[in-house]
Amino acid sequence: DELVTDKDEL
Amino acid sequence: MNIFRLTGDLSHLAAIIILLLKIWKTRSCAGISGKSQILFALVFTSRYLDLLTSFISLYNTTMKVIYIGCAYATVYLIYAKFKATYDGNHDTFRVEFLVVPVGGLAFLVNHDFSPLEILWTFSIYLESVAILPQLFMISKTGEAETITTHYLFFLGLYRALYLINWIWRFYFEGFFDMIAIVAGVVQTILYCDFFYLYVTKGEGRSQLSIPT
Repeated sequence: DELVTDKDEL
Repeated sequence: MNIFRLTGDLSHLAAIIILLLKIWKTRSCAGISGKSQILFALVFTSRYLDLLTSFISLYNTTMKVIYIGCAYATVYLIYAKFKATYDGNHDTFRVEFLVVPVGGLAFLVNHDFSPLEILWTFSIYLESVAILPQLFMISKTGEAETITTHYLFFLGLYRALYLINWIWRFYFEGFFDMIAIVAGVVQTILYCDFFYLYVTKGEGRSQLSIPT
């Protein structure tokens, strides 16, 4: 996954 | 997901719904800063672009869509449907003084120099200060309706609960995001003065004022 930050948190 | 994260999300949702219902039921957005609401719409838009690239969970997607939808609905009510009741004369905070430095900072301090991550970082920084036009407006008019103070309370509570969530995640998952934590601390601190007034003066009174 290219996303490094937590995209689960809103 | 831990209990602090969940109650934080629900507190955030409560704040958004409270504001939307207040405006809808009273047919008025008096006392509400349209500028803060535009900033929040910008926050959600720039943060949740991952909706287009990845799927995390049904809960995640649903909440993100609700947050974005409600943010734009609120902006629509303030600037279109109930425009006549919008208190523009008192909503005079210069948002460019927030957006421009925050944009610059997002370019300089981020986890990854990619468009999606810079926009995510921008949204984190912007969210931490997005309430300032609203607080400025209250300090200018010297009062806020009770329901507006409930909105602010839940909005502040949400980020405070997220701070506890991050402490929890650091201990139990080793998760640590400096950008989110620093911005979250700043955001929570901005509400401290308000929290104090809310607790000490809020109960039993119809109005609350924040001294300048």
